[in-house]
Amino acid sequence: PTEQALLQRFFEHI
Amino acid sequence: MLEAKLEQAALLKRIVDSIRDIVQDCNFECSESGLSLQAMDNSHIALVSLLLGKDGFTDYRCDRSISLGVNVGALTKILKCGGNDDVLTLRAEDKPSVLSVMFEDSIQDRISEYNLKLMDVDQEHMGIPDTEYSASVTMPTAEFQRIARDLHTLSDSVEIDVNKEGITFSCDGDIGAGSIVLKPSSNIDRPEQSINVEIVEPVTLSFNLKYLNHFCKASGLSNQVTLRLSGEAPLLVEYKLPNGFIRFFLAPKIGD
Repeated sequence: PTEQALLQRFFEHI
Repeated sequence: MLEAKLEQAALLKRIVDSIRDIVQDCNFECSESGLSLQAMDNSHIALVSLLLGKDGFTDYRCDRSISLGVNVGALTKILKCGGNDDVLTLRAEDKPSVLSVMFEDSIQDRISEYNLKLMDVDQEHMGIPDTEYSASVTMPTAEFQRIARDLHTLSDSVEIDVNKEGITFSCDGDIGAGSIVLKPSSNIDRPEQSINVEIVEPVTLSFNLKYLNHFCKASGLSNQVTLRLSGEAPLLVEYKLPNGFIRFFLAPKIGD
């Protein structure tokens, strides 16, 4: 779950 | 409408082969500038981003943007009906319910055409930020593929360490441990064999080898692959295509 959060946070951070 | 012709069906076959383990359903976005795709795997740990610019096609026409919702498994089945050396033409209407896939074998004068049923794929499209990576390593695709395969026989995860000396892949599994060190090298006669390391600061991260092995299915698309790593970002694994790229993003393993 933490890895999912990291990926989603990265791509939504724009 | 869309009409896109590729000189060799092998290109699309290889692209679809390289994503089918990661993505089940996705939207191929067709626009004036070419064909693109962005999709996450089901577990939301990896993301695929594909761009095939219009100049990568023999002929390309797309009057208005079209989204083609495709089941990747079904598309794979249809692409298997054509030969690698066949000329491939994709056609779709502006509001399509099917994608027409035509194969032309000029030697045997054989033309075959298949219609793939399209579907509504509900997918959020995310922007990919420009990122300053701590380290970038370009190496032969065959080497990366071999490392991912060999280490996966020992462990589910790999630690990748990049510093100015080179790149180290290491793993520690139930039956034992392994590591491979690659140092920067340039091969003038065979540039595709070169290993190039660019580094801003050393970086060490761990990744799931199952996904890296999935990404390596793209090895047939390019002689070289680039890995970009940063502590703050997912790993980027990039294969260059004629007038485009296929990029895989993978979140690092956290903990253990």
